[in-house]
Amino acid sequence: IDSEDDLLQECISSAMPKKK
Amino acid sequence: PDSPLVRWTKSLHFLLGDQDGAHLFRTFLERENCVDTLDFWFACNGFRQMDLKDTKTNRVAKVIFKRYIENNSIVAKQLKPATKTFIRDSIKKQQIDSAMFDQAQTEIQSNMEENAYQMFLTSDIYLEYV
Repeated sequence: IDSEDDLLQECISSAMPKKK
Repeated sequence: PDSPLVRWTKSLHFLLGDQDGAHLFRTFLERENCVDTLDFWFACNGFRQMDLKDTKTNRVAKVIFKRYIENNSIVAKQLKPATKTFIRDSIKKQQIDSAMFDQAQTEIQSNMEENAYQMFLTSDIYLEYV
């Protein structure tokens, strides 16, 4: 099971802009 | 077309949509001790894209609530009491919805546009980068 930190980080990262 | 740097000055939306812009703004907010507001803003966007059928989505909603809203963090301080109550009730009743953080995100974004974003555009970090 992912830790809370991992879950949150994954959620934040998924919304970050990607390199063009 | 405008360079990314020019676009950053046009709106917070453009700044946060650019990888370098978002990174630099994050560095600025870390220095100002309010990076949680930006992390929360991105977490709201990430949450909105999650699949409601995935059990992970429920857990993420709880983590966002616990980290940013339930405590006395800078995000919690900038939110209206009614907004926090709405999210608390949604979690309690297990009414997880893609839009459940939308109002909170809007309030944080307005605050960022009026304050941190304006400060960023006149900050050393931004001017040195330019």
